[in-house]
Amino acid sequence: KSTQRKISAFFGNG
Amino acid sequence: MFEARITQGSVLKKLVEALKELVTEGNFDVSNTGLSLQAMDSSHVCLVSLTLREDGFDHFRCDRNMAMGIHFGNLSKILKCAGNEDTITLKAEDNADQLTLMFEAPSQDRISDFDLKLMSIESEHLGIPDQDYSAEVKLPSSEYQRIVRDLTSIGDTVLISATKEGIKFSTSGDVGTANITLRHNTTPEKPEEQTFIDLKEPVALTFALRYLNNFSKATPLAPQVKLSLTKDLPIVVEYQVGELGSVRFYLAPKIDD
Repeated sequence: KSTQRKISAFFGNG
Repeated sequence: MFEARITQGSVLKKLVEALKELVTEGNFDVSNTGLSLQAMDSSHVCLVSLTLREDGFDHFRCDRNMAMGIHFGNLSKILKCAGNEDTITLKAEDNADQLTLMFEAPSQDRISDFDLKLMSIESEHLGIPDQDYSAEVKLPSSEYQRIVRDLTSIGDTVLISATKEGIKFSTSGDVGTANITLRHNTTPEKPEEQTFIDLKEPVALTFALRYLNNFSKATPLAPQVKLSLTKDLPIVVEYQVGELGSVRFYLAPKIDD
């Protein structure tokens, strides 16, 4: 089973 | 004050049509280098990054950095009132609560102006690192549109795999399965009809088709689209908007638990 990740999990606060 | 004039106003119309369903609102950040926007969709699964360079406009002036909160549905309503051949000028005073859009017909015999109410939007700005991707694929934007549209009718998610054989899009659903493979192909005379695959290492990732399909609303902006893939990272779907800049869509992958 695969889960949809959130985009913020990949990019830091900038 | 801020003032930006673009002779080819249809570009702005197309840009807003490409974004408005994905992001309902966001800040136009203007500075002396141009206009940019970063916004996530409501589920925070994808991110849109728009960059329009100052020198891509026919006239650009920005005395002070500003974040103009835009409701894209409302901006779209106003831009629909501009003719496809119109020159569009955007104007705002410093700290204004409205953005003025002026439309001029090519014959100069019709000039209209509309004021769009601005919003105060707190947006989380994400830092997108510069990086090398395992696979970069440039293909006709109409081909990308067709692939994601066709696969959306079969399944909900797509496995995109890039190998030395080409780039393969696979899905499955109630009706069955589908696989579409594109190969590197520089045979067509027109560069915009060619497919370029730059592969550093094989990569395979799964994405929700609904979003990839939504990104293809940007097709009228550019003849080609670039897909960038790296294991366990968001895909980048990038449209170059002529000399003006680019719109990039980032979509987080689905990852096995």
